[in-house]
Amino acid sequence: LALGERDFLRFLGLDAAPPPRQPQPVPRVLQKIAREREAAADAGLARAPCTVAELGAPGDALRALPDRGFLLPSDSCLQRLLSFNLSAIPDREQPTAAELGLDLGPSTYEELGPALELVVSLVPQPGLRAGPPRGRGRAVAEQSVPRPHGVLRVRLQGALQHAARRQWSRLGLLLDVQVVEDGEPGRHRHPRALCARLRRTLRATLLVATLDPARCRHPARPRR
Amino acid sequence: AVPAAPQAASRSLCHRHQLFISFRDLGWHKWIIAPKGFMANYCQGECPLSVAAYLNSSNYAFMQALMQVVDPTVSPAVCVPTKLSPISMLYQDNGDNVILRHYEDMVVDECGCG
Repeated sequence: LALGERDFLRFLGLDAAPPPRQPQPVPRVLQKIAREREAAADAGLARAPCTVAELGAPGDALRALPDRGFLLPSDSCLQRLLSFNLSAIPDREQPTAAELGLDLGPSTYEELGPALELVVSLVPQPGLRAGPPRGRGRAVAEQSVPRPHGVLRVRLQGALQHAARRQWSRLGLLLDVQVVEDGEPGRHRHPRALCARLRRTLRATLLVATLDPARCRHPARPRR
Repeated sequence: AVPAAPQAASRSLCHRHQLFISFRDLGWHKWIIAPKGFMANYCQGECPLSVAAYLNSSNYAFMQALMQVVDPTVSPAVCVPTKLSPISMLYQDNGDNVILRHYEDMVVDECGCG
């Protein structure tokens, strides 16, 4: 069986065995999806082949790419350059859907509100050592969050396709978070505790669904 | 004429055998996060003419078994999976990314002559 290890790794889509480093934490969203799939399989429920139902897209794999970006000095509540390594996706796999997950942390009675406004903009070809991006690029998502807690999900299919067309090795996104006091847009203040907590604890993960045409020759059409 | 159905299932006839693949035993648990292993199973057994018509078989399996009786140089019908189910595997790649991949047709649910 030891001889079969290389073949098995290739079958998994890996060139070599991952080095014995610290095991990576599994994002909760992937844990949940894996558990649901296992339960469905145990119950004998059939799945549509070559479909990532969780993102409503064709595909056979779902990747959680960790954010390798950094906080930016800003007058906002929080501004962060989010950077995702797209080179982790082999050339033979086609990205079909992307969802940004922003973990805003737990909810407590003391920390209910104020509301937040989030803007995610595309940063052309970000480099980790290139410093903060010059100006904000095209906004790809804008969202009001009346009660900031838990994981906020933002669909980013357009941004991913844009990056894929230009063969970028990284997807760079500028996340700008503003506080909306009393629910009135435009009256931005800086409640220090909430912003400090967000700056300390905010975690971002990019979920990417991909399709390997060699494995999925006739993917099911996504449901409208 | 259709051969008579076998009276009792013989151990040597084509059927599904249980096989659990433990990733820990293989040392693959270092990158495969879940599941810990899976019930892969496999098909093994003979497909003689007398059972080729009954064991979840294709019509061609029966024809092949018939041809083998007439001409022993023809290879016999073989015991193959006739129903497979998928599994999803959660694993880590070389770049610290966690991947959930769906693999169709990984678990043998039923066997038959083909």
